[in-house]
Amino acid sequence: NNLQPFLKDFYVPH
Amino acid sequence: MFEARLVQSSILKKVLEAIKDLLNEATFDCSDSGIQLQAMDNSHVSLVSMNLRSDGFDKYRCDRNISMGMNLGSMTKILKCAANEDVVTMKAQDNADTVTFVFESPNQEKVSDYEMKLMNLDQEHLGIPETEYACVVRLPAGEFARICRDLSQFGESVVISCTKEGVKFSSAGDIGSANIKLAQTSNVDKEELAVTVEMQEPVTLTFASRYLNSFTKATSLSNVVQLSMSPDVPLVVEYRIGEIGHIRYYLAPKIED
Repeated sequence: NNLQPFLKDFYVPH
Repeated sequence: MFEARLVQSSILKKVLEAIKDLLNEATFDCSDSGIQLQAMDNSHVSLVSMNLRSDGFDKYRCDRNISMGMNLGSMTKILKCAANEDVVTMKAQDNADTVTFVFESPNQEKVSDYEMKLMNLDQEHLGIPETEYACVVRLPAGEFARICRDLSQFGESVVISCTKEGVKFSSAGDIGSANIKLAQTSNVDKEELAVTVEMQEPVTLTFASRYLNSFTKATSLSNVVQLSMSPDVPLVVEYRIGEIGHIRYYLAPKIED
């Protein structure tokens, strides 16, 4: 099956 | 003083319908350009970004930027008290700890006001860079909602494959597998029935179907939905909100382990 990454793995908090 | 008046309270009702599944609370950031909202769902896998431009309101006044932390469950209850044809006004004093919703019936014979406590939400905002997407698909919002609903019966993931011919949605699980192919439409007379694909390069990505289904709660806002995809970046599902703004959902693609 496949893993579900978090949005923080793509977008940086500012 | 903040005051925003909308003739169609149904827009605000539909916006709440579109976000309350994913978010329990959110901050409405109000400035003179309009109302913005950005919040991740509790699992931090998806994000909602909404913008309502000030020029879309019948009356809009925002003397000083104000951030209103709203409990969306409470806000939904209050908006349920508004009839679709009521005029709704949201207002709050500067650095207030409550917000007031005023609903006026079209003939002004019935005026209701509801005051709601605000919350202190220190939600962090994510920086979303401007992105050139490999594929941008536009299709009827109702069609997309139907596809997400049908495929979620087969598996917890939906694979979206986009080529210049069109877009394919697939899912597989214990009971079997399903594929739905939408060809790019040629000359359709009605814009909102068209399926169009702007493709820089083909893309195939896998997404959790339960989030896609949550996003389709925004279907009542727009006839058309736009899906933007690039390899290994979050999907963007966008619904326009009339002439006043948009709601965008972001969802990180699943990765093969």
